[in-house]
Amino acid sequence: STLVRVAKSAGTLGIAIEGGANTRQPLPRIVTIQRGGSAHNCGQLKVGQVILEVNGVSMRGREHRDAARIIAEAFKTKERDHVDFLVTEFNVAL
Amino acid sequence: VREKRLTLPPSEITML
Repeated sequence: STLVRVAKSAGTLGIAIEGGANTRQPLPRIVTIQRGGSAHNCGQLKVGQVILEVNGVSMRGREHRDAARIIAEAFKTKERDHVDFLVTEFNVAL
Repeated sequence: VREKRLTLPPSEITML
């Protein structure tokens, strides 16, 4: 797995995710990266990567909306000027 | 395991 630090360089994070607990994709997976968003500017996140942790918070066992809320809040908070993603290329189960 | 996973629903997609 890889730790990717995304600086909040644009007004949006600019990723779409699918998956979460109790779906076919048990951990959130990046399905889109929008041009001009912070994630795109960072250059290290890629479509297909599975998100294991966000700012050290595990995505394991979290349903889709919970995972999405955690990512949205991590981007929104003014406590940090970046969001740390632990990602993997592999679709790890549980 | 494979058959069980196929019975799970697809996920919605959220833009962040």
